[in-house]
Amino acid sequence: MFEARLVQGSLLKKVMEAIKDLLNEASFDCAHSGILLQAMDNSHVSLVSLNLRKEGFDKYRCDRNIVMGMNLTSMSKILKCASNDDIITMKAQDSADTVTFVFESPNQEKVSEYEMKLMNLDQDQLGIPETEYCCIIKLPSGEFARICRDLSQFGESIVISCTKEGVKFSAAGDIGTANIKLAQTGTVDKEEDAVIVDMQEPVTLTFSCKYLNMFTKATPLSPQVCLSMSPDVPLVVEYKIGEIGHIRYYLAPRIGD
Amino acid sequence: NMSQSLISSFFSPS
Repeated sequence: MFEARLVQGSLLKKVMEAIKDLLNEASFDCAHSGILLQAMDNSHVSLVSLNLRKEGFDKYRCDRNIVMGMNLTSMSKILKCASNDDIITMKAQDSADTVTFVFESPNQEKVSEYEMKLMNLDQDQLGIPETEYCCIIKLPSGEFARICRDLSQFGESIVISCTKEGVKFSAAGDIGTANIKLAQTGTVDKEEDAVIVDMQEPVTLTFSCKYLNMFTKATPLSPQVCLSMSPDVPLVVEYKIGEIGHIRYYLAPRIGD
Repeated sequence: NMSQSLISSFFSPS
């Protein structure tokens, strides 16, 4: 028996919005410690890694490990039926071919149940090694989304350049060039408003605008985003999911022609 | 024209 109950059901709705444009389907690996999802996007350019710890759920039970292959378009349709203040429970029998979503209104007066067929997915799991990154940049997630959106008007790529002074985002294309510099902030009232650069070595890498913009669909999950960069390895874009876990996007850098 | 690398070339299958 697998059962995971989340009083703050809106988090699950937001997680779905953050992955459904990148992935058509994905396996949810449910284990005693929590739920993991790891999948490459359809073009194998980026990787999504989602981690929801059991401690983050209001009730979590997983008697034996199960892998639930889900069509994310279908799951997204079902989660759209949940209100933002609904309590969401996911449950499945040990060797079931369906998963059930239960949505309870806060006053328990309305209870909806949706059963969805599971899929057999044969997905390549990638091993993500522990990496020491040269630059780790924390910035407000809304600011990052704004920068990606603004720069995507100029070209298909965004160059992210990190030095000890701060971080520079640039793009160039037919209409001209754009440069946005963010300096490290001094003291701020709210930690989530800060721009913090932890740099060992300066790094400049180029990434696809299209993918960065898709990652920013996770913005509602967290006020802060963390970018980790090293030369010649994928960028990591991480959003915390409340107290439950995190979503990480790995994007391979673009290579000059 | 810049080529986009595949993510699988960076991470070995586990």
